[in-house]
Amino acid sequence: HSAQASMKSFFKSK
Amino acid sequence: MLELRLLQGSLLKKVLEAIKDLVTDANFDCSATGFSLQAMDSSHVALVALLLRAEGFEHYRCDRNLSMGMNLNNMSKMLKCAGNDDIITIKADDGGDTVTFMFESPNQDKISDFEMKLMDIDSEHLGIPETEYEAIIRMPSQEFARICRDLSTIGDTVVISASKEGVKFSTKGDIGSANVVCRQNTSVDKPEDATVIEIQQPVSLTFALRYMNSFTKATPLSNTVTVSMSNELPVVVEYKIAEMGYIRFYLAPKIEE
Repeated sequence: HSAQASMKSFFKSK
Repeated sequence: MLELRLLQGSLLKKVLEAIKDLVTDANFDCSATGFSLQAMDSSHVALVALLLRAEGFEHYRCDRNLSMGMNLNNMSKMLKCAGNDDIITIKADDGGDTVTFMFESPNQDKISDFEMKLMDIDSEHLGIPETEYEAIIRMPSQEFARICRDLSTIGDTVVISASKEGVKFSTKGDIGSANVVCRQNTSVDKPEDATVIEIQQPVSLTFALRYMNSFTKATPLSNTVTVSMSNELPVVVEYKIAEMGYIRFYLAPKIEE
């Protein structure tokens, strides 16, 4: 089964 | 004081149609560089980045950096009142709580202004590094939209696999499965009809079709779309906005649990 990754797990807050 | 005059007002109308279903509220940032926006959808799965460069405006005055929080649905309602051939001017005062959209008909016989209330939006800005992508696919934007629409009638997710042989879009659902393969094709009459695939190494990623379909609302902005992928990174779906900038959609992949 696949889960949806979040954008925040790839790019850091500025 | 901010005053931005855009001769091709229809571009701004199309930009709003492209993003208003993905993002509800967003801050538009205005600086010497241009008019820009970065916003995530409410579930933080997708991100949209817009840039309209200052040089693309007929008149561009931005005395100091300004961030204007707007409800995109309301902004879209106002821009829909502009004719497709109208010139659109965006005006705001420093520290004001409204923005004015002025519409001029091409022969100047009708001038309208619509004032919209601004809002305070606590938005998170993500730093997106410049990346060398492992696979870059450029194809006609209408073809990409067609594939996303067709596959979403069969399944909820799409596996995009890019290799030297081509790019394969696959889905599975209750009624069956589907694969669409696009091969590189540069022997076309018009360059915008070409499919160009640049591969450093094969990439295969899974995405929710719902978001991909939402991104294709930007199709009227450009004849071509560029899909850039690297393993284990969000995909970038980019529509260039002629002589002005771009709209880029980032989508986080689905990952195996």
